[in-house]
Amino acid sequence: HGEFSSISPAEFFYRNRQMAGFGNPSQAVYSTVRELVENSIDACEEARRQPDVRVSIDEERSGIVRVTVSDNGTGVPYGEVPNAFARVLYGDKFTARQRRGTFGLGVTMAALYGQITTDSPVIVVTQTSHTIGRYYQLLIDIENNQPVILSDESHEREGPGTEVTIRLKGDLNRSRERVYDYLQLTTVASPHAHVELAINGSSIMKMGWWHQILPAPTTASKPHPHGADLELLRRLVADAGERSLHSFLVESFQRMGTRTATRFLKFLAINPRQAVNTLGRGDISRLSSALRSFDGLGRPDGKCLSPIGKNAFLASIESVFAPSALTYGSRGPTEWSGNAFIVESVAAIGTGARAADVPTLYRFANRVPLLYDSGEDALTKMLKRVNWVQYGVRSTTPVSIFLHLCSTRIPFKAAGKQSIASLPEIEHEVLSLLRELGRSLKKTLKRGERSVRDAQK
Amino acid sequence: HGEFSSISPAEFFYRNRQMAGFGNPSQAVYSTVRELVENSIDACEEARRQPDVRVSIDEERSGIVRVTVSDNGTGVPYGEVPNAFARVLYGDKFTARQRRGTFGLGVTMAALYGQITTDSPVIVVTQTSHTIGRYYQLLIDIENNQPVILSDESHEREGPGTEVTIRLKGDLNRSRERVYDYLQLTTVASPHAHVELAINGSSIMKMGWWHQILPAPTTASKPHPHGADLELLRRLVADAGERSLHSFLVESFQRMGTRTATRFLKFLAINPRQAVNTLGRGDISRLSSALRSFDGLGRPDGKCLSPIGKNAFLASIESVFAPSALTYGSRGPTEWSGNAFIVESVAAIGTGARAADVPTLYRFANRVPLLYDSGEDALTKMLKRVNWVQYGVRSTTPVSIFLHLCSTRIPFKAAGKQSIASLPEIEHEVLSLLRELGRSLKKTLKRGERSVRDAQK
Ligand SMILES: Nc1ncnc2c1ncn2[C@@H]1O[C@H](COP(=O)(O)OP(=O)(O)OP(=O)(O)O)[C@@H](O)[C@H]1O
Ligand SMILES: Nc1ncnc2c1ncn2[C@@H]1O[C@H](COP(=O)(O)OP(=O)(O)OP(=O)(O)O)[C@@H](O)[C@H]1O
Ligand SMILES: [Mg+2]
Ligand SMILES: [Mg+2]
Repeated sequence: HGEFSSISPAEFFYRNRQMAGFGNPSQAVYSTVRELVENSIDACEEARRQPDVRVSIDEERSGIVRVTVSDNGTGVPYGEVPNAFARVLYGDKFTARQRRGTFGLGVTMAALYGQITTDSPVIVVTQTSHTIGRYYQLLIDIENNQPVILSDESHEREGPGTEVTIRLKGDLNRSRERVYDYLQLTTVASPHAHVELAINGSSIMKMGWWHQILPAPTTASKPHPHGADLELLRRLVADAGERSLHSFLVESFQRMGTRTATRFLKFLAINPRQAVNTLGRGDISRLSSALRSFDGLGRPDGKCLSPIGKNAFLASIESVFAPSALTYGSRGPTEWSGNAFIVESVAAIGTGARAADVPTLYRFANRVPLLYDSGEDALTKMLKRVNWVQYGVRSTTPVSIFLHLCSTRIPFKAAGKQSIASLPEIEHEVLSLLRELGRSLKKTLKRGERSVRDAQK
Repeated sequence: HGEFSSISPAEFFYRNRQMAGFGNPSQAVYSTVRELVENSIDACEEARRQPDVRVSIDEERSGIVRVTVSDNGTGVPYGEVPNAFARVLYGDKFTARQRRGTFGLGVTMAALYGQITTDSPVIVVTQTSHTIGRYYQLLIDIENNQPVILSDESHEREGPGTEVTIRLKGDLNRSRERVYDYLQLTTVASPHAHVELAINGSSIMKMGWWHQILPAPTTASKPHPHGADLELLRRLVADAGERSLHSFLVESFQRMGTRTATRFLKFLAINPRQAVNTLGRGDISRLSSALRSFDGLGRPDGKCLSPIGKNAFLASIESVFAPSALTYGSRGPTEWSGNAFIVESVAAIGTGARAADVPTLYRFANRVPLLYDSGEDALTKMLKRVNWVQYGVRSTTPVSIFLHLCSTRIPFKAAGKQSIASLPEIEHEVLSLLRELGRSLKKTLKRGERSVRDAQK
């Protein structure tokens, strides 16, 4: 037998960085930009300010790229900067509400890739509303998954927000087009945000603020009964102490009112007044199965979600793509394994996309554009399952579908957050929504053909 | 700002279990079988015994499945069992030689999924050549990524080897066909192995031992210069003490002989006699870039690899598929980012596969069949890039391609180990090999058509 050992999560992602989007020098530039920009927009929404995010990419010499992203967000509390930026699986987005970030991994991955390819520390300048600015240079101790602080000093900054600089071995030429598309589509899914891109000192784009209203803030929801796997339930029970089972259910879960809880426990033949800490393992097991298969609960609480919404989504697509016709649809909130989600979509005609028998698909998850790995993605699969020809989509009509899935947890296929796993609840809603849009498109396309024929007479 | 915290790697994979192949009850059964079987075959090869692996799957009641896999491998040393089976990122396969396992994650993931869906501990009975048998029941403390030992007692067993039982919520009907295919193809890629499958007490298959010769054992290679990223180099330098730079290079890297090292350092204008621990960061940085772009090195050392080989691969495919014609090819060893790899392939005519313009592809990585997520896989992409029609492949000729990539590190796209990332070095070798096989096929197909025509006269 070999020698047994463990590896840190930083070591795991160092060895398998292609799983996190850092497998080649072109995708590495893209992934660096997207991880930083996502963090910036999350932070600006948290600060309740319209995001003003500036990206500069400089090719220092062939194959060495410097990426800097600055924002007007909350800033990062000083004590937290080293762990936030130089430790894997550390962050403040582990709660049950929709954010772009989710793993506590993204920016540390980008810093790690920069460090192992160019020996550069990640540079962070940040300021919160209670502090003056501070400047950090950080390396990652990969074997132990902890930060190494090279610099930590005060630094002037014009106001709250953060600026992050990463220097990496990257292929700018191969990645610049996709970076541009990502930033443009970022404003489409976050119409309240503004993004600038400069490459080698030249301004490439300044766009956004298509819609002035900030999305309503999200608040974490209580767990949904369908998410009550044994680990979740065990933790809730451990915190419940001597509380009665009935009040435990009502307090711990959403959609579990007093009468529903009474009915549920009667059906399970468990005494509702029994103290939770006296439940045996068998009871907890039965409780978990029963909660997970409990039908007839209301729709999940949507206050943890932040859909783009009809007005904002139509406004941003009109501003960016100038289509000749648009239609919006949305479904939910519903849930997959207890995770609340909404799917919303805009079908647009005449956006300059290539006309084909299948519409061009733009995918979004928690307002983040997904530009890689569409092949095995659940959204792509559902698009292909629709018989678009029957709705009048032909290779003469350039139709684009902008499809946004938002959830308290996005079931990504890999840590690079580019592709959505096939889960029946999500696929069902996406497919139904696409068909709704298809029917709506059909009317518009028929009207359009009629008016073209009328014009030709 | 929210509350900052870290999550354990077990917590990460609990929340994101679809990334590791445990996203739905059908794939969960498949993933449980494959994670256990891979471990068993790795262990039998380590023990230098022909693997005799027995899989039983029992549906206890609707939707609850019990999977047991037993082997005649090395067994697991007692002190290591709790961490090996109930701790994520822990194992003995982190060295630089080809194994099926690689992350120290697989079996713990299966145990975790079983635990959260059925409250069952993983059951392990194991015996090594120095010990009597021992029986364990383990749970995973997910928040802290550590084992919880429910039972640990001596237990009779007929000899060295291991038996693992996992009870999980699973969809047996949806998964059984793919489990069967996986086991059958496992014997194709490991012709020295024998596999049995029983479902609900009935024997479903007993097959293997198509080739009696065990593969030669693999031994870890020294790092290759092209793998000298800054983290690897920093660690090697840290261990090198006061050794001279010249001897450091010769000792630490494969393909770095005394004259090559001298020439390399002269070109870099660094004193070969300089003590390694006096190198500055700038020198180490330059050394890393120079090593990674150093051309003209020999092929990497192949003793860390275990290709199936022509005789064994042809024998297993003939035994399982009874094709009318077969041709074998292989390329390498070469390397991607310093990781040695070989690609080998058999093209078979008339295997019962559906005839089409593109051959049916069977993918293997480190002798493990890959049955999911073919869409974005590098091997699939290269198959589609070949113009098979020019080689005579038509929808009248059922052609199958069995394609095996083996490497000291497989660049999987996700922790579920089903799909290979697009890396240029690997794609280049795969595409070249497929075209070689195409040319070989063309001759065979022409001959076949001629003989059919002759027979018809
Ligand atoms: N620009 C920023 N402004 C404010 N806070 C930030 C910024 N960038 C990073 N952070 C903080 O650092 C933490 C770690 O960031 P990181 O990108 O690694 O993880 P995440 O965003 O939580 O999840 P994910 O891995 O999905 O991106 C965040 O949770 C956030 O608290
Ligand atoms: N049947 C077995 N016989 C002997 N050792 C085993 C067996 N199953 C597991 N092990 C030991 O337990 C360790 C952990 O197994 P696990 O499947 O989690 O990781 P791995 O096989 O190293 O990598 P991977 O995550 O890619 O499967 C292995 O490295 C091996 O040492
Ligand atoms: Mg992030
Ligand atoms: Mg394993």
